[in-house]
Amino acid sequence: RPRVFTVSNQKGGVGKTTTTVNIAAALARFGAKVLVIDLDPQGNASTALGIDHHGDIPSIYDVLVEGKSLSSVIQKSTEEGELYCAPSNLDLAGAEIQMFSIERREYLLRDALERFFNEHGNDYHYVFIDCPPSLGLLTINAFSSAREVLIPIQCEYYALEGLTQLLSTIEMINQGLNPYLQVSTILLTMFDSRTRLAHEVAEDVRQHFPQQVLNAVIPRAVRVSEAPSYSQTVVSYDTMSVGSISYIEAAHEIALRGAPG
Amino acid sequence: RPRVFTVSNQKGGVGKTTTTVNIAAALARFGAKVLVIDLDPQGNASTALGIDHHGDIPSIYDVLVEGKSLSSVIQKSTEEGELYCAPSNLDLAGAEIQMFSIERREYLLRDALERFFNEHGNDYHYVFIDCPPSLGLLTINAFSSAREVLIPIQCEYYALEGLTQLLSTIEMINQGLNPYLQVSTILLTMFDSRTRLAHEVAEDVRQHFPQQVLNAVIPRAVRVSEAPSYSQTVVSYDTMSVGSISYIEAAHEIALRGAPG
Ligand SMILES: Nc1ncnc2c1ncn2[C@@H]1O[C@H](COP(=O)(O)OP(=O)(O)OP(=O)(O)O)[C@@H](O)[C@H]1O
Ligand SMILES: Nc1ncnc2c1ncn2[C@@H]1O[C@H](COP(=O)(O)OP(=O)(O)OP(=O)(O)O)[C@@H](O)[C@H]1O
Ligand SMILES: [Mg+2]
Ligand SMILES: [Mg+2]
Repeated sequence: RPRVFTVSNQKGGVGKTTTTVNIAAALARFGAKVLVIDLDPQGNASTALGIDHHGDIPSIYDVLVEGKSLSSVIQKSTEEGELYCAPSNLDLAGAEIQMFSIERREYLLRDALERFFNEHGNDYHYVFIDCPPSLGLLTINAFSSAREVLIPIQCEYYALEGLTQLLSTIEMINQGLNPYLQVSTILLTMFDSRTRLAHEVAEDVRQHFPQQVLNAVIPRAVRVSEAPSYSQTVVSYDTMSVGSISYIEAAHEIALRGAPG
Repeated sequence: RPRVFTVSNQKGGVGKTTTTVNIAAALARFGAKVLVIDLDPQGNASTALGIDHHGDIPSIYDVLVEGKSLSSVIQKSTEEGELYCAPSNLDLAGAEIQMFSIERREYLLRDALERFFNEHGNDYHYVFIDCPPSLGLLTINAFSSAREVLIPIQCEYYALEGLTQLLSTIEMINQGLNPYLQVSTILLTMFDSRTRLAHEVAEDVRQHFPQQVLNAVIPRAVRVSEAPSYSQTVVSYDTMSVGSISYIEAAHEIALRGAPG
């Protein structure tokens, strides 16, 4: 059974997409077979993985709203290794309203994943679901499909404000839709070691979540933000850069820790 | 009639909240009377304006879902000058689903604002509505209430990807719910002059939106991100810092330009 992560945080711009694509790319370079599901209507993860999502391509929208199979929309990434992506496109922006009136609306992604693993997918090692910055029906679908939550936390003050809300939503899902769901991994991102604020936030997070926080910390590094403009992850764009190395270390830690008990 | 702006961009973390509170604080220091409406369930704008929003305080949720009056939830900010805020609180996270079944659901904020201006508010000069990073019913309510859209654009690659979607949503609103709505102002944020990427994005935006882009550009500056941890805007936290001065300049430009014809 593959490890299924949802990468979520309703605070915007904290590094959800950047973390999803770079952890996935690093694991694929280690030899794992990895699937990224892009649940964000902006399609940033699809872009970073080299998949053009602006036209009328088959996308995760077709899976959720029209019941198409996951295998019919999956494309291979241009990145190295066995890295695949179920892309999003602009149709997804209107999906939540349409999903509202579909039966089993919270389980649409879970059902599609179950079908996929039963038919094709039993050789995947990891699945990462990149979420939009909200706690709507798309993110709920991700929460009901995964067993693990990876929360990227930007080392900034506002990043802590939304955390309680995120954790109570996850707790609610755990009580209802998906008793397997737990926060297994927390990753500190955009850490600027020159600022006192970053050290304070990091210290605070380590105290509250000693088990889940990874030792690897992602520094703020311009090569990381340049990579998507070349339709690449930073792991392939500049492998020996500090941003890439820290994502490789984080991926290594996730692999070594293994799935929670 | 006050100028009503909605500050929106569905891309997360681009500086919507930071722009809302600092432009509002600067205008209040010029002597204007300003109202900030916090439509983001995370309540970051309320925090920056010194308003505790974690408890069971009257909030914009009561206005939208329970029909309370706007004047019953407005509090004066701890910032200098005539700066007021209609705070959000955690209840707002579930508001979109509840608003769905209320009549005139797209106009709930507009109706509340009309009532407020008719009874109390005719001496306000500006209203700024801080939006969450999505294009759901809360942002739609902001779009139907305002005449002007202020779009903060982070000088990063992903920031350009979501712009088309945002502009087509605004165009749709202009054709339907609110024919007065227009993108009057674009502000470049988190500009890091050391990176080629920032210059490229800024150049791109200036070419596409020569009329709307302000001359003032907000640099990435740590004092800006420290201010909310003291429940302040950067304009009051460190008035002579480069981040504060650039927001003061931007506010000055918005005031001088005046409302679009
Ligand atoms: N370590 C880093 N160093 C520098 N820039 C970074 C880093 N991580 C992410 N970025 C940049 O910061 C911005 C926000 O990151 P990203 O888009 O991954 O966040 P997100 O949480 O997915 O945003 P959204 O909430 O919109 O989905 C992007 O422009 C990205 O390129
Ligand atoms: N000019 C700047 N320099 C440095 N940091 C900044 C600047 N502007 C904003 N920030 C920081 O960047 C982060 C994102 O900004 P902000 O929260 O205002 O964006 P937002 O668009 O409102 O996010 P969301 O999409 O979650 O509502 C915050 O931690 C903020 O303090
Ligand atoms: Mg993202
Ligand atoms: Mg905000």
